[in-house]
Amino acid sequence: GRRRRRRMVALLLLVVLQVAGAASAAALPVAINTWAFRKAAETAWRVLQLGGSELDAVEKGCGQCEIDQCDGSVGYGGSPDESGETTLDAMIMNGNTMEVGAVADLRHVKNAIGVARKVMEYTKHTLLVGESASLFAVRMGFPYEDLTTQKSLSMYSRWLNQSCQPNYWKNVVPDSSKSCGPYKRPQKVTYKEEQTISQRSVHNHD
Amino acid sequence: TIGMVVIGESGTTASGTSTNGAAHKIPGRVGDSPIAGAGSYADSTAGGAAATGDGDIMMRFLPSYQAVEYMRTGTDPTVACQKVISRIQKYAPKFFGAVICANTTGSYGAACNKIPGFTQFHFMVSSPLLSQPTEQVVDCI
Repeated sequence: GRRRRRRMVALLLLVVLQVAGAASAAALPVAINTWAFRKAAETAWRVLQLGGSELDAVEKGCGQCEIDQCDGSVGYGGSPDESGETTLDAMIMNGNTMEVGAVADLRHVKNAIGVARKVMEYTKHTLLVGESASLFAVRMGFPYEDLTTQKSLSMYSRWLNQSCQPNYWKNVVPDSSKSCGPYKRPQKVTYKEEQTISQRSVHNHD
Repeated sequence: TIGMVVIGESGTTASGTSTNGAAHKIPGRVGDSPIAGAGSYADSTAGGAAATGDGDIMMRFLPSYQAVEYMRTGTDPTVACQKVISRIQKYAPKFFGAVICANTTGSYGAACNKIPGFTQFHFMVSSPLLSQPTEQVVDCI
């Protein structure tokens, strides 16, 4: 009798643990984001708690990172290109309708995810790029402003002082691993194998 | 870059990304972030995913789309993320990247590629089971 009782208790315990395990593994709503960007997560969660939609949560969460310049890898004043300019890429997707709005190489507009949302809501297109995307943004009421900061300027100067290293050209003259550009195609091409070690890091990524 | 996936109480899924891309890129360069299926992907019948890392490599594999498709077939989100990373590893063993995944039942996970200087990936999770948005960490594979 005692053995049977023990077996029953063990079985009950197992069922309880399994249920608890399942519950801890899954509950809705859920919001997740890459990297330890706490304020972005808090903003998205707050939007949901206040009755906002999932799209609102994504837009405001990512938008918070643009304001905070998360890690220097989001928003204005980070990752200057070879000419020292900061450009932004953003996208938003509605998993109910499969609608997408996106901007790439966006210049002079800070709220890239906001513009992406407007592409989704006010056009039949998916992706707008470059200065034309900026003009669209202005039409949608976003301010046109300088994305350069003291930090991005100093990153750019440092890069110039380091003979433009690292950079993303290959098989060009002058040798892009030693010299700044302008680069051009060599008379005779000797293709090097693509670099296998990524130049990206936790502070330099998409 | 930030990539985000939000799944509502009824399973409605949305995703998004925002980035200033790679530092010192060639002007005109665009990474994976604004490309649907690459930077992120959402499908309310399966779940959502978002990727981060070296966009020049990752965008060639549409990792977010692939992860969602794995989850559609019932694969656990963590495993879906791991399978995506493994696929890229075969072609680019030293790529820098990570993926987050969540399905429409509220399960979630993440995976990353282990390279020198990048052995763990930190991400944020908000859920009714957590008292506040919480940082979580996965070991890279």
